[in-house]
Amino acid sequence: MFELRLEQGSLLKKVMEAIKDLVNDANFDCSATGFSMQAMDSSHVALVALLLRSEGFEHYRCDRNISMGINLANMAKILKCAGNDDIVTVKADDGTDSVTFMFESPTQDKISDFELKLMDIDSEHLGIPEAEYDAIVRMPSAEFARICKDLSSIGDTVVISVTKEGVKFSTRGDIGTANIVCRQNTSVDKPEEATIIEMKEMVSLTFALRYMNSFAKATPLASQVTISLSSDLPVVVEYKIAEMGYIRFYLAPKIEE
Amino acid sequence: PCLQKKILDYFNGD
Repeated sequence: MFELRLEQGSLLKKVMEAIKDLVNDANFDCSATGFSMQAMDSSHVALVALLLRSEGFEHYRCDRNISMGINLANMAKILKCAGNDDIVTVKADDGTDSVTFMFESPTQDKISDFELKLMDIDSEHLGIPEAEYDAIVRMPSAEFARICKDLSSIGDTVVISVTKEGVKFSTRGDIGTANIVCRQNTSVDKPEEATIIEMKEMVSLTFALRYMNSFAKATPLASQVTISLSSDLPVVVEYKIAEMGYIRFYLAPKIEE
Repeated sequence: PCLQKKILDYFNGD
């Protein structure tokens, strides 16, 4: 039997909103460690990895490891029915082909349950090697979302360059070009407004803005985003989820032919 | 002209 209870149910709603447009179907793996998911988008250009550690839930029981194949659009439909303040319980019995979502209002005066059919999904689990990155940028997630949105009105791709001057986001399109430079800024009153750049090597990589805008849907989950870049690796765009875990988006770069 | 790399060019199946 598998059962988890999360008082802050809005968190699961935000997770689904962040990934439902990127991935169609995914296997959610439930183990003693926690609730996790790894899936690629249909073009195999981006990969999303989610981890919600068991300690982060108010209640977590997993008698044996199970993998639940779920259509994310359908799961998002169900989670949309939960109130923002609702307590969410997810439950699956061994050997059944469905998972139950229960929503309780904070005052316990409304209790709903939804049963979602599980699917058989043949998905490949990729090994993501530990890597040292040439540059790691931490910045306000809302600022990153704004930059990706603004640049996508000019061009289709973004060049992210990290130098000792800061991090530069550039694009070009039919109407012209755009460059946005963010400098390191640690002298802010609130740590969530800081921009911190750790650079070992200068790095410059090109990515499709369409995917960056999709990743930015995770902005409500975290006030800061971490962008890790290396010249020979996919970029990692990470949003930490409270004290529970993370959602990481990996995106393969575009390279000169 | 840019070539879009794939995730599978970097990460392998377990």
